[in-house]
Amino acid sequence: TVGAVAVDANGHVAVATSTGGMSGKAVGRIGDTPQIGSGTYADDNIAGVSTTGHGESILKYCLAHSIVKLIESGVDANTATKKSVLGMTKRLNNTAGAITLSKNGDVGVYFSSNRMSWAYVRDGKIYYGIEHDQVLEDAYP
Amino acid sequence: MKPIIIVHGGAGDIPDSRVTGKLTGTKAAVIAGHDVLLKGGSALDAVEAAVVSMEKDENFNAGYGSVLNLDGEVEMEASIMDGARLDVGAVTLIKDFLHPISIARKVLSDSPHSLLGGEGAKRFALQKGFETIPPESLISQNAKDALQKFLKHGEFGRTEIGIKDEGGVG
Repeated sequence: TVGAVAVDANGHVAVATSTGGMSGKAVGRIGDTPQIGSGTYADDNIAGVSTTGHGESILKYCLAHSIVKLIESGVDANTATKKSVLGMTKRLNNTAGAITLSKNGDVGVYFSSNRMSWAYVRDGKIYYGIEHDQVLEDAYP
Repeated sequence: MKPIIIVHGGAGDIPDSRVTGKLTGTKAAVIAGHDVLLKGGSALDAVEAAVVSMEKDENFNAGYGSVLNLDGEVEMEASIMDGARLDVGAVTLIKDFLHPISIARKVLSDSPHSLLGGEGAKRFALQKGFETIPPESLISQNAKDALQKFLKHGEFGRTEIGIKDEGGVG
């Protein structure tokens, strides 16, 4: 699965997510990605989220929407992302990851899986990683 | 507002052999999206550009390089959401197109619906000018190997779900 969240100069939030699903899935299986609130959610008034991981669990937990609602309640983007991903994992015993931008551009990244690649650009630098607690940086080309 | 974009390239039990490709492709995607924002493009334009970049890249489970279903086919899905009006567009069970995210965006902009699937999604895409590609052109060797591994061992895809230390996942 791949995804992106952006906030533009006008303060508009948008999110996109795309996937092939899971290897060996049944023909006709639909996961979380196309289901709004599970794989993708965006609200200019709050935040945007794209998720990845165990699709059946993500959609049962409405993971993207759960992160957005936590931010609406006053939780910061990173804490909300971590709290919801861990909440899903604890409740359903499957793993996931998510990327989040609040309406103000605050970043959230968390995954309960072994790895998740991610990257964002801020102040002329690309920040990226794939391991837990790893933040690498390159100059923006 | 200072524009910003973040991308992900998928979570799971990514093997060491795929890490470099994932990192390179993830950085390329965020640059593609950020370049759109720098030129004054909208958030919708930026997230589509970033995802298109990864759908072309076999290092990711989307577009070319998507994992395979039990029939050995690529069957994809995508969604896009505009936070200004809570408008959404999504497609599912779609085959034979390289960029499902761009079809999803057309559902958002050119359709009264939110989610189109299967044959209807294909018909909509063709009506909107998208061209099909041979199904085998979406299949990577890594996806073939992952399906064989699943059929042999019953392990769900390493690109999607971790199989180590996951407490019974899969």
